[in-house]
Amino acid sequence: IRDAFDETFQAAARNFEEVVGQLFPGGRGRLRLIREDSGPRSVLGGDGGRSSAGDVDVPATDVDGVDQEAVGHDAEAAYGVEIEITPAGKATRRLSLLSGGEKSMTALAFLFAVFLARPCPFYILDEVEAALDDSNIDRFLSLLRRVSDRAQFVVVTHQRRTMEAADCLYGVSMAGNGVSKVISRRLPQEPPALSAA
Amino acid sequence: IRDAFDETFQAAARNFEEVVGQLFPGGRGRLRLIREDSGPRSVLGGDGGRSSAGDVDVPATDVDGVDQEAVGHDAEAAYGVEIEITPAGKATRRLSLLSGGEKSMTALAFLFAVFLARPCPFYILDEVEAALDDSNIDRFLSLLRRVSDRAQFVVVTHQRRTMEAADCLYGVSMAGNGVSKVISRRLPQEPPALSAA
Amino acid sequence: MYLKSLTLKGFKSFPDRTRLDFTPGVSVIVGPNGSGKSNVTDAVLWALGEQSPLAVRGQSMQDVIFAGAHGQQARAEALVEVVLDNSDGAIDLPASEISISRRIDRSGEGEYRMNGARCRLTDVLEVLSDTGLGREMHSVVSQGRVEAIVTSKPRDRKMLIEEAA
Amino acid sequence: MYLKSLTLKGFKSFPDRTRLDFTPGVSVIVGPNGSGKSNVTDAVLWALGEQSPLAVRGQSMQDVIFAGAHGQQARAEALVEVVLDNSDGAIDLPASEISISRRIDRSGEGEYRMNGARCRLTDVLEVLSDTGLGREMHSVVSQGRVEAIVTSKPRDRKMLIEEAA
Ligand SMILES: Nc1ncnc2c1ncn2[C@@H]1O[C@H](COP(=O)(O)OP(=O)(O)OP(=O)(O)O)[C@@H](O)[C@H]1O
Ligand SMILES: Nc1ncnc2c1ncn2[C@@H]1O[C@H](COP(=O)(O)OP(=O)(O)OP(=O)(O)O)[C@@H](O)[C@H]1O
Ligand SMILES: [Mg+2]
Ligand SMILES: [Mg+2]
Repeated sequence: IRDAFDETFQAAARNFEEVVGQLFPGGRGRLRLIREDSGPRSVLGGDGGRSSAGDVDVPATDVDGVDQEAVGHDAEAAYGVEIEITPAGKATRRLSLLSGGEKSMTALAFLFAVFLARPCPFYILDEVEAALDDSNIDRFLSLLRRVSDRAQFVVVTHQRRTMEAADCLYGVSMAGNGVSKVISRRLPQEPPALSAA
Repeated sequence: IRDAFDETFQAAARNFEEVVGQLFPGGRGRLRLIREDSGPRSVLGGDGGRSSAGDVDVPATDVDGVDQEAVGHDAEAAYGVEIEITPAGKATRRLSLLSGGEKSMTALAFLFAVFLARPCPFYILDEVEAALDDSNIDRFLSLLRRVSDRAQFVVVTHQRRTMEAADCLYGVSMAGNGVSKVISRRLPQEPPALSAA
Repeated sequence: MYLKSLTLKGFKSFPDRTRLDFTPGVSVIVGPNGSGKSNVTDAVLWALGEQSPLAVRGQSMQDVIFAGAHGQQARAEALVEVVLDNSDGAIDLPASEISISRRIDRSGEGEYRMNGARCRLTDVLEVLSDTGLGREMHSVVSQGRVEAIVTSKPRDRKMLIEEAA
Repeated sequence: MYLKSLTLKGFKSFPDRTRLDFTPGVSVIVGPNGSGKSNVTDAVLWALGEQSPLAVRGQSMQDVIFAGAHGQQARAEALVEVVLDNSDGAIDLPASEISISRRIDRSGEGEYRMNGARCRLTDVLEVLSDTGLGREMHSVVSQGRVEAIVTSKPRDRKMLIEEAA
């Protein structure tokens, strides 16, 4: 099972760099496997262990190419996946300092990177574009359309722009009587010219 | 200081009912002051004490018209403010079951209710409309315009619709070099016909 | 393998039997605030074995039973059925369709069924893990949860990859 | 009383001196993802005494100092100045304008100033509480935090009202 993880991680890491190129034009990103060290180093690292966001400070050892022996035997150390992202023109630093939209795009890049390595049969994405501005929504939807032959996607949204990416559309309404009603409609899906501007 | 709280709470409670009428047309809402009881009752209440949302289950005593004696002397019991909201046509139940947009509107109703009772000099609202559909954004913006003479509001957003409520507009941009740039523009604010549909 | 249909009855804002049929590709569920879209997300999570009421926004599991509204009585039970298309044989069972359903009543009693026959939660989870749908259901991103990947600990992200692997 | 101007220098994505002038009424700060809008929100919170780096999305307070970008050196310190209009005498000081500024350098050393004179955090908090702006700054709703009022405990909401009262 360790080999399966290693293989999936390596593939996800390659995909992540590629997907980041699409979601953050001009930007760079990578995934790192790290071993969170215990002991004096982590105590000196301050709240690096406690705070969950901006995990750059977690005292950790880079595990390049998973050392199967270490990962197998070193049950004491916890292994983790670190995300590094550098939007165009900016300097890499803490994930926590990223904007709301940038955090969402980074999370989506990670999700798609893992999906491309090992697709699940279906994905349900509920309002994942809430923090995104229009150009980022378009980048997300273009990526979604590009990979929609590899898994089924159910996207839940209150935004009209997102409707344009649908093969099949479900309208949910509530007539003021507390009861939900669903109407469905298939759409002829042509390669969408999603971003005219 | 207890009198100040009581007065503010009573005013906020009255305002809440009125603001809910504007943000949830056809809906009802109220604020209740409750005393969270300790002892066997709360243990039977299950995770009512632990879970933070849907506080309907908190074993509590309704404190109608703040019992000054009790609030003052009963230092053991913790007092809290419970929110009850019933959107049009629905049945009142847990807050936790509300939709994302309904939770945001409820939170805004509470914020405005307290503001109308005791305005702070200024409010900064960062992307508070992210979960709202267009009709709810319009209701929020109409309320904001109605009360904008009583406090200063700074609204941060990536959405164009929200721009329409501005007296003064600040455009923030980043030219791909990691440096933010601000351009400001005053607007002639006429009573906006915010919702044409 | 893909999600073929979802049927809700007495679940949250769906008092009467409601069925959604899905296609491979991209389905978009759209509607105003509070109309019932995320209730559909919750229904899929719930039918496929969600154990925490908090994950479907309740305090107790019975919270998912339609609680009444103007002109509608509360229902005594909630039922959700998910039908998975298995024509690619992703699930190691001799059936081209796999139906998984879950029921709960006001007392909190409930059951799971697979293709009509009563089964245990572990049977459902086993079938799902065959297809890469793990216990954590990382392929379902609930409302407000997308940023969790970025704010979570490195260890949790590793688990996400392990579940897929 | 109202917020008259905000000046940022070396703070987050504002390496060079940037000033925003506000009016009473509704100001809207608009722009694309990652342009720097919430950094403005953070600047106000920070200048008015925020003690937790997490509240301004950092891990240590020095995280707010401009850390460099393509073609720009990192800065050695961050400075934010908030000017409050006091023509209505809401603040019990003989000045029609109150300037509050805060500075921090790479070593974490910093200071507060009021109308140019060094002061302590408690002096700033005292002046603010005169105007109803409490320590908790409930009048500032940070990105992603609006639903907190609904998910928080009844006790926290009571504190919100107490702060206003
Ligand atoms: N057990 C129940 N019985 C009746 N109604 C319920 C039940 N549980 C939830 N609801 C109602 O369903 C509504 C929430 O629906 P849902 O979360 O699906 O909305 P949504 O379409 O996702 O909206 P948004 O765009 O705001 O996220 C709430 O108004 C809630 O009161
Ligand atoms: N100390 C710093 N030095 C340089 N850049 C910084 C610093 N701190 C934050 N930033 C950058 O500022 C950007 C975030 O800006 P901000 O959160 O204000 O965006 P925003 O306009 O609110 O976007 P959104 O609409 O997505 O919320 C990030 O790209 C981050 O890298
Ligand atoms: Mg929803
Ligand atoms: Mg922001």
